[in-house]
Amino acid sequence: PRLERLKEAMGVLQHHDAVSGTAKQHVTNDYSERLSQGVSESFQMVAEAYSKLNVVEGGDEGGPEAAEMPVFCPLLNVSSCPTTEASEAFTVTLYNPLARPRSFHARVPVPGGAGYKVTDHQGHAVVSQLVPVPDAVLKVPGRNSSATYELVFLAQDIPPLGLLQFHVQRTANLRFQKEQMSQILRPERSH
Amino acid sequence: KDIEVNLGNQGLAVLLDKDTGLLKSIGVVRPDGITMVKVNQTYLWYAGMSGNNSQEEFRASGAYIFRPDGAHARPVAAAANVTIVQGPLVAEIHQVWTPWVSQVIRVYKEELTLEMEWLVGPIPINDGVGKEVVSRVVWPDISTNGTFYTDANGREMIKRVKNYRPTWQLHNVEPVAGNYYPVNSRLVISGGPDFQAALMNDRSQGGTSLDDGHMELMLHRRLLHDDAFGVGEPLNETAFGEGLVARGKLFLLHSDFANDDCDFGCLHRSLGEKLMLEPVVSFTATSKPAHAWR
Repeated sequence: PRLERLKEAMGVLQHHDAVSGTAKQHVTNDYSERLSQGVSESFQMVAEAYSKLNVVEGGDEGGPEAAEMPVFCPLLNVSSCPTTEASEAFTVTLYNPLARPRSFHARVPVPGGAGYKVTDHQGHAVVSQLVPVPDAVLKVPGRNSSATYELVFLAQDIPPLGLLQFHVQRTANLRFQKEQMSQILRPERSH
Repeated sequence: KDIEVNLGNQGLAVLLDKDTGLLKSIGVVRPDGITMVKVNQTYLWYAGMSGNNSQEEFRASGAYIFRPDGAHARPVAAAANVTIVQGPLVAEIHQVWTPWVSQVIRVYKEELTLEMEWLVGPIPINDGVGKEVVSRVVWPDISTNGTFYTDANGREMIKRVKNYRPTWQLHNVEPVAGNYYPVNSRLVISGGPDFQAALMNDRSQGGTSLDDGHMELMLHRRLLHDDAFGVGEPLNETAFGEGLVARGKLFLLHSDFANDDCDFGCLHRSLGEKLMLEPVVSFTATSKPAHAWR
């Protein structure tokens, strides 16, 4: 039953106006709201499933605390995620819905002025890179985020229909920060 | 005279024109050297037809129909300001055409896909003209005979021929819109045994190939008139008192990227699956250090 809200929203959004974008604005707003509610409830279900798989801390001791529940950041497309921006340490969980292994470059929005240690589930350090968020993204109207960089690392061979997890720790270690920081060049145009 | 960006001895190399900051060629870096292929990419906009819909010829461009005023798109700007960002995993070229059109060209180490992340909006309308912004990729010196291929609403790739319909005689009075087709995951062109290219998208868009070697996708539209097909509103979405900003990704593949293990069809089929079913990413705050978490 927890999936019904998303299923019903998807059903309504099969209407040709929703598919093609030809609805009036107030109808479009309603479509967005239905979809958002459905996705939110489904994400809660996925988070609960993670806790049963012991993917979430405390999942084997009567369920995790609210603060320990995974969050799905829908504003990653404007490089914004409150959890990764505010936390000194956090874990990144990547679920692969393909039926074969795949690799994926994770991009995690983070504030500048620090370095980030990335560790895989076996305790190995993972190579990572800090990439500045483009100025145009920082200026997107309505974007409310402290992230000025994206932490990029490679999640290698995520198992089919399975998970990989990484631990990210913020550090003031200047060596880390220097090693991770991208080289930035601004070539002058000839004309 | 050019700017070359690559990440070591494997993956893609990208060449930019130093005068304009625009893409000039791409190539695969192999142990025996690089073979560069010429390709240009830029952003253009069509002026949306205005009109009161009193007669067919005064029909406006709107939510239902794309109807540009004139047959040619105008460049958003002749050149882009460029910043190059490089590191051990990814090289990025941040290009800014105007405050409302910018892009990141992205090459990951050892990956043979050119990623173009576009950001368009808020589209200005102070001049009273609705605008429809497209990204156009041009492979110079390639003959494609007015033919291109698009996938159609979950069906197979369908052959499209400029100004032609396979089952009836077409008299095309809309030289641009009459050649636009739905592009749900990819637009492919082919120019002989040595040239195939695919432009893949992350959402359904409209697209075309108006000239030899051209690939064009519509990204974002802001229009000032209703097209009188039933919406009753112009396609002028506003947020925060301005037009909407949209961001998305296009991916460019060339048959040179193929190898013995994966031919060109395999390349765009595999990438299509990966784009359709991306990993689901979640984050959890933790107080534990890495060793305790493990």
